[in-house]
This record gives sequence, C-alpha cells and structure tokens, in this order.
Amino acid sequence: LEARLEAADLFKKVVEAIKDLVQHCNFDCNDSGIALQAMDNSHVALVSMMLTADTFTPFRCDRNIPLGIDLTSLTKVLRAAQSSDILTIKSEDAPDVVNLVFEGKDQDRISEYDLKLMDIDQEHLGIPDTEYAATASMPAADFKRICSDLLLISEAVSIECTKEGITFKAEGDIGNGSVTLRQHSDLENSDKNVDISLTEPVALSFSLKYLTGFCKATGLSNQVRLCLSNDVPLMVEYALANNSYLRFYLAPKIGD
Amino acid sequence: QNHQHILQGFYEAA
Repeated sequence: LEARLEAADLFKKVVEAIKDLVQHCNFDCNDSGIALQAMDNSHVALVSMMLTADTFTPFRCDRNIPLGIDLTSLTKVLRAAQSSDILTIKSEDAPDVVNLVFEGKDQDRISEYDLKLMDIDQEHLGIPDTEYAATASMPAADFKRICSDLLLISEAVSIECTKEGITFKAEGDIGNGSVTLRQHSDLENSDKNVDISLTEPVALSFSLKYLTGFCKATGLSNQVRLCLSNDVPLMVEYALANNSYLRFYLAPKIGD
Repeated sequence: QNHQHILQGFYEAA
C-alpha cells in the first residue's frame, strides 16, 4: 500500500470523528481505496468510512490488506502531523506496522512514524442498499447545534420528517423543546440549503448522546444528510470529495 | 423509552 494525501487534515479529522465511537478497527485497503466499518461496543451505532482511491494522489494497493489499528494510538501519531502536511500511508504485504510519513509543504521537514498493527477479528454487518422514506440535507453546523441544544433537555430526540420540514423534539424533566428546519434554497450559498425528499412521513427516536458524537465529523463537510425510514437505523452521512464519505448508522430507540 | 435497539436486529452479519 502507498497512499498519499495532499493534506493530512482530512485523515486527522476522520480519525478524530470516529475515535470515541470505536477503539480498534480494521482499515481495509484494496485497489478501490481505504474502507472501514466498525460498531461501537454496545452495537447500537456503526461507522462506515470510505476514502476512495481518487482521494489520494497517487494511490497504489496491490492486494487486499486489513490494517488493524488502535485509534487511540493512531491519534497520538497523527498529532505529529500538521493539517497542511502531505501525508503518505505505506504498508508492506502481511505487515506488522503501518508507516506514516508527514512532509511539510516547503519540504524542509519529514516526519516518519511506524505504528504497530493488531489482529482484529471484527464482526462485519451487511448493510443493504436502502431506499429511505425520507432524506434531509442540512448545514452540518445546524445539525450539530440542534443536537447539542436538545441534549441539554433530554437524552433522546424524536425526529419527524414531513413535506413541511424536519422537526427535532426533545421531552425532558425541565420541559420540552423542538426545532423545525423548513425546506429552503439559498441562492447565494448552497451550503445553507435545507433539502427534504420524502416518500412517506417518518417519525423515529434516537439517543442524542450518539448523535452528538457523530457531529464530531462536522468539520469534514458543510452539509450533512439524514436518511430515515420507519423502523430501520438512521444513516447520517458526511459526504467528502471524490465520492469518499463518512457514514454513521444508529439503531432507533424502542417506542413506548 | 430508554431502551435502544441494537443493529444486529436490522443487518445481517456479512
């Protein structure tokens, strides 16, 4: 494997966004890119990352290799990379370590780290391609704000999506709160759009602790997309350049 | 209301 990123920033942010949800995971490398799928310990949430080969310049991977990595250790190594550094990830066949090289833009500093790998026997879930009943795209910062505000009211949020908009409702000991985002196109700045497509109304409850955790990915993308169907897990997607993505799946709470 | 489903109920192990 040899994969070079123009800026370490992307990889630093991805790892930062998932390290509190999953501790040990395999980075599955093959000629289409670097993928990761891992569940949290309680098996309620799942993270699915794809960094396509086109995300790297260049990308080369001659055979499929899983790189079993402790994300706490990887975070320690990535601290040594500045956001603007060129990052190269390298590994041999049947590796004991993954090699990370950080180069300053002006090429006067090269840092090189070897991170020990681990054998991880991970349960892999097959996630079918799903036609969701409702899809809502919104500014990622707005979603983060809504989740963190409602977490102060309750540990759970009900998300209701209708043609009129998407509503987040929390009921807690101190009272209730709700936030509605209406569909809206900002002609000057499409990053501010709220776009809803719906085949049937959806109402589901989720843990805000998990949702606020997913929001650690906010810096990766201006927009976030929520995909919902009744009685299936929510998908929260942060789309990245070159068809790469960071997706979180969250099982709904059981109703009354 | 405090109980959460787990993902295996929805997705098969691949």
